[in-house]
Amino acid sequence: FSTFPGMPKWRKTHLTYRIVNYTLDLPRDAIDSAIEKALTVWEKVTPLTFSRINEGVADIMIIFAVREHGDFSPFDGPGNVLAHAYAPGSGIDGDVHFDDDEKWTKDTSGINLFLVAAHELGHSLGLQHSTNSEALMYPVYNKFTDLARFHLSQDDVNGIQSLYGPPTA
Amino acid sequence: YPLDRAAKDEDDSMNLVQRYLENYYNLEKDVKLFVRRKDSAPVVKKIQEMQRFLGLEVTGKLDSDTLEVIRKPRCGIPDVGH
Repeated sequence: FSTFPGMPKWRKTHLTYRIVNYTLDLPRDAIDSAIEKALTVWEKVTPLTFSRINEGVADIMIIFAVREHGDFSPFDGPGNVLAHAYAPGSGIDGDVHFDDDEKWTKDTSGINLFLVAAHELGHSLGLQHSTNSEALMYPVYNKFTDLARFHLSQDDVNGIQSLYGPPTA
Repeated sequence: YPLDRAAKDEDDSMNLVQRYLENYYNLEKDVKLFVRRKDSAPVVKKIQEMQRFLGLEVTGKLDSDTLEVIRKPRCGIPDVGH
């Protein structure tokens, strides 16, 4: 695993998130559920907890956007780049952006939203890419992931616990 | 006609590789990957860096395994931080 230069991390254990807009590829409740499940992946192995807000500025602002979307890091249309996210901090930092030119799905027929969200939220919490191809933080999307048996690799767990420690009893 | 088609496919692949190395492995934008250069060392080094990171055989060449991974969807965060 690796962390961002300077090891940025959240200095609090309770974080807020906000889903600012939605892709039309999926019903809203499916998107809400994918994001919530992706947060739970990290919640289970750290002392971190998350709550959703629907107005105002959250620690983690989640958007769907195409091409140039205000951060000077434009998306590239269908394929290749699926999403990006920012390391912990204020303002745009911590935020997650999904490329809405992708076909987002609940299963793996298109791009699975849960898998990409879990990866991007890893960045929001301070993890950089891993060189371990079994890790969630490996940067290449794996459509053969078994969603029913999804679990973080030990590499992901070691990485996130190097920043936040294990869950509190 | 087939020859032209093959040449275009190759150009598209090369552009993709160029962008990939620029985006994720800090290949300098003024280093042209596909112009024959006296010194190909910087490009080979970047390809090796990418292959090492992605767990591929480190050849420094754009073999089929390397091109296959480059064509797969991925996260937009660069592997090498500024």
